[in-house]
Amino acid sequence: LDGVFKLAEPVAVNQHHDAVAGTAKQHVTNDYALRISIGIQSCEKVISSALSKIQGTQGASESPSSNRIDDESLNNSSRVPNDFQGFQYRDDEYEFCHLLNISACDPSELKSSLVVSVYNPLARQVVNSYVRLPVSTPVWHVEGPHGDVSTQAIPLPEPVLDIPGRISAAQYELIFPAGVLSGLTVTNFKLTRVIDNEIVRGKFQPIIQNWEAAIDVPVVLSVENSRRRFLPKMSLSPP
Amino acid sequence: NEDFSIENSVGLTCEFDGTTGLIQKIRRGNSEIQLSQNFYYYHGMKGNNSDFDSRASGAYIFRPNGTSPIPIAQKVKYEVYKGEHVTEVRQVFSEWVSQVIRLYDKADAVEFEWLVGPIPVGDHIGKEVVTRYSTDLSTNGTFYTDSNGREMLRRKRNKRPTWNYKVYEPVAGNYYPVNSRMIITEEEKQNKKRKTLILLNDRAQGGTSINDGELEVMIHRRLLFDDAFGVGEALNEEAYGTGLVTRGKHWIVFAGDTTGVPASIHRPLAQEIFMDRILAFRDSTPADEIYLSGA
Repeated sequence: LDGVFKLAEPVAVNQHHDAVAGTAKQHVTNDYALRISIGIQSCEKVISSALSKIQGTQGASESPSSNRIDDESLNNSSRVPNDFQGFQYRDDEYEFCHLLNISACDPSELKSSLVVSVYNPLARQVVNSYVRLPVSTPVWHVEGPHGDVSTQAIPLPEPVLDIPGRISAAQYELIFPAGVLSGLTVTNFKLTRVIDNEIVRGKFQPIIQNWEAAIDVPVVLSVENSRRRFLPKMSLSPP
Repeated sequence: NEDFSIENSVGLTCEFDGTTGLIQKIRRGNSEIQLSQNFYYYHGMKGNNSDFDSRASGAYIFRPNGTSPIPIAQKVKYEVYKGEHVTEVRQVFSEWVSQVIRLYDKADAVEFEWLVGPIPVGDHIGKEVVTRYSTDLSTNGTFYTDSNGREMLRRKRNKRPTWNYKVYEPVAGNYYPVNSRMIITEEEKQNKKRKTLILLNDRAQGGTSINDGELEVMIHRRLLFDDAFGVGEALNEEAYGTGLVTRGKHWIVFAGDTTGVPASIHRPLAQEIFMDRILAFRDSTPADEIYLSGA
């Protein structure tokens, strides 16, 4: 609960109208984001422990003490339900990815074999959802609760600009159906990379391409122009 | 340059203009709707903040200079990838605006994932980027926006339900909060059937329907002057020395000829967007077979 509080508090602070509406100064906004980020990481440790507990994969007793929440404090705190009492669980067993929306995720890019646990937070089943993961090679064997799962790989587009976007080894996105996810449950998929040297990026061609269409971009809109740090002439209120 | 279409296994089809690369129609079973989508930007009002009616567009204020936004591109570079689970149309509008339109195999909604920024300000003008979904629905100035995902509020262009509204800002005065969804539907016909278009977003945004049959949502802003409401700096967020790049998604649901606005379609989808699945990753161990069953 202390781990969750590290997120609950900054989220509460972020109910302030400036945080909600984006009318805070930049450095305040950055600080809001930093505190929430620290809170998210703290919460992920709690989720990792809970997943280990749910899946019965709690770490062996020799798990390093730093990964183990101090049982003493845990058992004493009256806030913890009984079945959590007195067992050891690891809070570093699972990793989480915050940059899936820009196709960056170390575990799926760098590992050759991994388990992806999909948690459905809704209290009802979700059907027809898909898992999309950034990967560095396109061919994977995916096994789910009901056997093998078919996958599709799509090459990632080349970045249009040379602005540092994603820092990742991903060349493709791997897509597979998550099937029916019951409410409030974890569904596991085991992924194993298949090294197939015949498969090269060129194999994944678009079925239609009209890349010649010259995009008419008025010069003033070109990003080059905006590279110069433009410091607007504005009446700064006295300090 | 031929027109092309993408479809999935539950009867949802999107048609594209081969020359421009832009979407032009959505068909669901036997029902269809003309739908075009493009990105535009308003010039932010520079103002001088000396007196009330010359406010600058800034963190507190949305005040475009002019009522017609400028289209970013009339045609796009595009390529289409088709596969077993998803078909996607990738579009490049300009160096700083691109989008992927996705149709998953069993999906009810068309996914628009946009990537906008850094907004160029080499011309010393702040810009407010919007996306517009334009249809042939006769909506008579009416549209619906949600209030924190709970109820849908009916909006009427240039009107207010409780007072005689005088139009000072023809665009900004018609912008409303869109926390999770926005809906347009055609006026009821004799057979009570009507077409409805639903837009779901992945974060709270501002939206309006300036023209009949249209949904407009603001997705990014970069302004250069403080609007004198107290924050004391322009809304000009930067990263790596250039403007912020934003990425997000909209989902468009075309509810064919139905009676009333089908909450049964947008409510579950809005919940799944808001309470998205959480992915956790761990090393695979020999014991995995045991845990492959759900828990």
